[in-house]
Amino acid sequence: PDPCYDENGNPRRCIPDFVNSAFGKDVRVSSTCGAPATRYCVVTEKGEERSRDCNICDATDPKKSHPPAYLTDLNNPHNLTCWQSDNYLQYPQNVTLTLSLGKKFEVTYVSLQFCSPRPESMAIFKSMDYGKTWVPFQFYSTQCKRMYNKPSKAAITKQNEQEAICTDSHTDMQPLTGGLIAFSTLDGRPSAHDFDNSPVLQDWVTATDIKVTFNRLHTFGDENEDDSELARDSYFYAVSDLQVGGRCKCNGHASKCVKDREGNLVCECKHNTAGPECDRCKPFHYDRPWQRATAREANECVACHCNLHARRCRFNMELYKLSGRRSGGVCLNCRHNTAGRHCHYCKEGYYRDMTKAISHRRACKACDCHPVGAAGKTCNQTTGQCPCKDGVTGITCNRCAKGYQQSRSPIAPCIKIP
Amino acid sequence: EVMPTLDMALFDWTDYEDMKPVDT
Repeated sequence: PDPCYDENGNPRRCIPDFVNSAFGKDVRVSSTCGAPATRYCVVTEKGEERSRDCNICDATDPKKSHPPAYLTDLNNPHNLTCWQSDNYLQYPQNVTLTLSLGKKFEVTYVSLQFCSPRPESMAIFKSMDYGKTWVPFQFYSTQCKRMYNKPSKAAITKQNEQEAICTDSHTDMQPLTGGLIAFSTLDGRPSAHDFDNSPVLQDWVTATDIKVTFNRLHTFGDENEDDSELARDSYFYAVSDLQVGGRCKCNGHASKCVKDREGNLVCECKHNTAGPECDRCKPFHYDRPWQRATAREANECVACHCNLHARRCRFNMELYKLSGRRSGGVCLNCRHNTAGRHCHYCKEGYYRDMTKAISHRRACKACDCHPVGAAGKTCNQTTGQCPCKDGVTGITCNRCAKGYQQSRSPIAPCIKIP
Repeated sequence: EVMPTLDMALFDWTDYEDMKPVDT
């Protein structure tokens, strides 16, 4: 059964499955260790004792490389694979991870599992226009004001629900490996419980791309001491898993996203909707304005009522309001000699053949008013009676009435018999 | 009694050329 329709065939809201939209996707990174091969050291602590275990990162050796593909591959806790940056890239130098989701998603969370200690300062950004512009999602720092000019843990109210905040949680250096940073896009936002009716939050969670910027490393403060080279080789960013949890954005009008002919990910739109996010009504379905589906109402797009005489129509808000928000479609280019908003009557010069339904292609017959006997070309739209000159009779005004005879004058074709 | 249909050939179009149907 199609989740977009109930057992009686009535439309209902449907949404794609919740997925980790980062899984298997390429991540663009600004720095990866191993080109050329370099030493890096992993710090471990046993009680008060700190030791360093050094290895080589070599991009040419699969066993010693840490490519960005490891960010979004299968995250096996028994065999963690880590992407790793070059050593000691400190502020003002950043390290960025950029992930293109391929289309709009409604993102619920962004999480990173670290192989290195978590950064001292980092930010998560989103783009809604495929990377043209970026909007901050969340900042993490032990020094929010200094790094990002943001207060630490600012309150989120209804007035600033679409604003990134900065927090110092998740920024501890411990654990030295395996630490997690997880940003929940709706957590703590007042309208989250009424998401259906909050365009602000619907917009807030929408993203086509995610960017993570690592701004500052956590250090033990030994990077400027005598053995600083060893210390500096111990500081880098390494991540085993980048997840972006969410749903392909289809506005409640599709239950899955598929690849189109060009290979782009698009919603498989139902409810007479169209567009990559089912964000408009499909052609000829403009009888009411497009709306996102809600739990209560599918808000499907409705075909215009044109009695099979038009292929195009447009939406008119004034008519829609006047109809009590029921119907606003106006048919365009009515064919088969019909006219009117719904092609529901015959155009001038034609009359309705009542033996046929209005949807019949021959429902309107030509008046065929006599060029001499009729006073005009327009007949009665119901009966087909043409307006006859004095003394003329017949539906098309093609005969002289009783007591009249044909004259030679086209102006007065029938004259009274003397 | 059904009267005959108007016979276009009987009309004198001399002063009414603009009214004359093409096929008459």
